[in-house]
Amino acid sequence: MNIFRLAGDLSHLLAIIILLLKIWKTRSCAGISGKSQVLFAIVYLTRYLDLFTTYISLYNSIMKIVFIAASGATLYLMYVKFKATYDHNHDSFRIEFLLIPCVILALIINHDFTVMEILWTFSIYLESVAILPQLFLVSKTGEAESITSHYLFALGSYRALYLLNWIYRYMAESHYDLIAIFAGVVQTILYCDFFYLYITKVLKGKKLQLPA
Amino acid sequence: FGKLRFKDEL
Repeated sequence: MNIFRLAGDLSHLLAIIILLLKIWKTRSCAGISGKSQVLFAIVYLTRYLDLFTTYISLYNSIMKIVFIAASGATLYLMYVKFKATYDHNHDSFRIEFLLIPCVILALIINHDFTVMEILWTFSIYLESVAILPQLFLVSKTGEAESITSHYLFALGSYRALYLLNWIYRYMAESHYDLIAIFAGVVQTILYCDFFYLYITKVLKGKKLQLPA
Repeated sequence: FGKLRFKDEL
């Protein structure tokens, strides 16, 4: 565990907590893409199946369980408890356009042709693009609440910090994972435009509003 | 693509 990895995990955890608190406190999931949240739930469920097969550490197991539980809670709040506030009309991204290519890519490019390994690979590819419905929703409405922006910033920072972690691990352990690196780079690039707006607008106290 | 993944990562 190095500092980049720990900071990445904490940033990921912070993002999930911010999202849950936002929905809970405002009693509303307006501005949040349910489709991105469904994709994240699929990501956690397919990646963390190894909870049942491999024990790594207490930290590892607890974080996995927290991510799965928080993801389930978010879906419950969005699709059951505060369903009336869910922005159906703007959340119109077709997720099959992400799911199908990720399944195909995971079947072709993977470390090992086994069920667990293909599901892990699929989850890595899917995670890299899972935020697209959310970014699509923001671009459709043309704005995002500050709290939603903080959520997106924390979530985007997490994979960027993992990239630093992988550079560190390559230097310290001469070990690297091309699938994770490739997907992590794609994932981070997708946030770049948002990072720019976050730093130039949200941090200066302005609302994140896209130019018309 | 060999078996190079970090199984300890989240």
